[in-house]
Amino acid sequence: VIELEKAVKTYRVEDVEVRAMRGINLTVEEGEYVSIMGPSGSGKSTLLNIIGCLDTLTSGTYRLDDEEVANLSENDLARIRNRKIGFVFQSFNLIPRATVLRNVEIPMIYSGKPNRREVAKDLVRFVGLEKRLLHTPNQLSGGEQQRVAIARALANDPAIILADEPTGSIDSATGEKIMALLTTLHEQGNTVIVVTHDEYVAGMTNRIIRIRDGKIIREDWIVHF
Amino acid sequence: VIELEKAVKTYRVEDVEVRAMRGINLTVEEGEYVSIMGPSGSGKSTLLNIIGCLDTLTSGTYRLDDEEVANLSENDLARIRNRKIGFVFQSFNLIPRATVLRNVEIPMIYSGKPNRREVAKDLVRFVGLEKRLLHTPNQLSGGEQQRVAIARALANDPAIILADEPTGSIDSATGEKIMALLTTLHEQGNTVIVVTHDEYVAGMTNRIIRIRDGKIIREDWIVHF
Ligand SMILES: Nc1ncnc2c1ncn2[C@@H]1O[C@H](COP(=O)(O)OP(=O)(O)OP(=O)(O)O)[C@@H](O)[C@H]1O
Ligand SMILES: Nc1ncnc2c1ncn2[C@@H]1O[C@H](COP(=O)(O)OP(=O)(O)OP(=O)(O)O)[C@@H](O)[C@H]1O
Ligand SMILES: [Mg+2]
Ligand SMILES: [Mg+2]
Repeated sequence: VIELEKAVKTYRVEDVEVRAMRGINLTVEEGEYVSIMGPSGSGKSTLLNIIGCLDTLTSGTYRLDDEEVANLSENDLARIRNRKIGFVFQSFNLIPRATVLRNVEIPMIYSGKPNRREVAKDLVRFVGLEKRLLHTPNQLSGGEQQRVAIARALANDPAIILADEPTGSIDSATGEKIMALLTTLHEQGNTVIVVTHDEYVAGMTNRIIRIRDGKIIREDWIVHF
Repeated sequence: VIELEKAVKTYRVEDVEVRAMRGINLTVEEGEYVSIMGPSGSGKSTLLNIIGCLDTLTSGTYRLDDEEVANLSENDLARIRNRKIGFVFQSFNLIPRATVLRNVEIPMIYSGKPNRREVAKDLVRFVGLEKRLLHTPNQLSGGEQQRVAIARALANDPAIILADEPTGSIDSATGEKIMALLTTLHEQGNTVIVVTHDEYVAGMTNRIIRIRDGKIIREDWIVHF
């Protein structure tokens, strides 16, 4: 479902080039449960943003469900981001002036999903924030903001879930709850890709992709008993 | 050096009260190395913000170096925050349009410290970001932003370092480097307080304060061999 070939992403800062992805070849099949690990600055978020259609490659190809993403219109891409992909951002990217409830509802306004208020309440309850429904992001703790970001990413029941360090700001007990949710989504057939620094989190997936300096240097395939 | 007595902090959201700190009694002596752990939303950042003079109590007392903080003027507080306390924020709070170098220099502009450019470069080099000096925060990875926040907190060589989840977005190798830095600062006589979800990080300190629902429920005193 996700096929990257010779994928390169280069940023320019003044007259310096930052080669964040240096030729990545990666195939993720439908329903896989994958984690991506690597040092700070190695290109994990950049890779996830490319997969999530939030940014475009400098060179190389990206086929999503057998369509070359570079050929898609902005409308197609917006639709894919809204319905096919649920993205949990490393810095959450919540709407500052909207409540928790509204933040989780917003993707469903775009997709025209019925009974969005009920769905939003269920998701917020699931991540343990039913007592914070009317708070705005600046009235939440760091881990609470992260949980809202997770709830929002799941609003349209997307086939592909991309989570950039979903447990970075959360204690282990809450983090386990989040990982249990992602594992359940995987078991229901969704494709789940998690960027993480946590070996425990990575160990819950079936495949660990290790990145260094914009290249894949190792892959581990995990058997769970 | 830090004395909180019956410290209470209550937020209001619409007509609901959120009791983030529910009567905290805490003394931290000069030169201690303390970590604060607890579930997401338990009040850790709120407590650190009170200690760091970024927010004021609803009731109770806070004496910093034997001065009641509630009696200090806004000028006194600004001076304390700039020179006595180095704060690493959970969400970094970098200046968006300023470069890495400028972000680290800014506290030294306020304090009038000489040769600030050299000091800033040293700190940036220490956290491994010498190749990112001219990037702005949005041109950095999550862990790189965190490292800039750490470098900036140390700019004025503060006696008290307050770090809110300093390794949350960083891989373990870089995280160990950051903790080694904090340990060195402790050994040099600084008072270091770290909020963390990471038992490994907490295990490097001498005292773990565990919080739940705005109250201290347990303290561990650690002996290192
Ligand atoms: N400005 C605010 N207005 C209203 N409620 C707030 C505000 N800031 C924090 N809260 C609430 O106070 C409680 C404590 O927040 P705090 O940020 O101290 O938690 P924390 O322990 O740092 O959590 P985390 O580990 O997720 O960072 C949370 O439940 C949060 O919803
Ligand atoms: N918009 C940008 N402009 C310039 N350079 C950038 C930009 N975004 C990221 N970079 C650089 O590209 C490299 C990869 O960044 P990326 O965010 O993918 O890293 P990461 O692996 O997610 O790191 P972390 O674990 O710290 O979140 C970093 O060194 C960063 O400085
Ligand atoms: Mg990242
Ligand atoms: Mg916090």
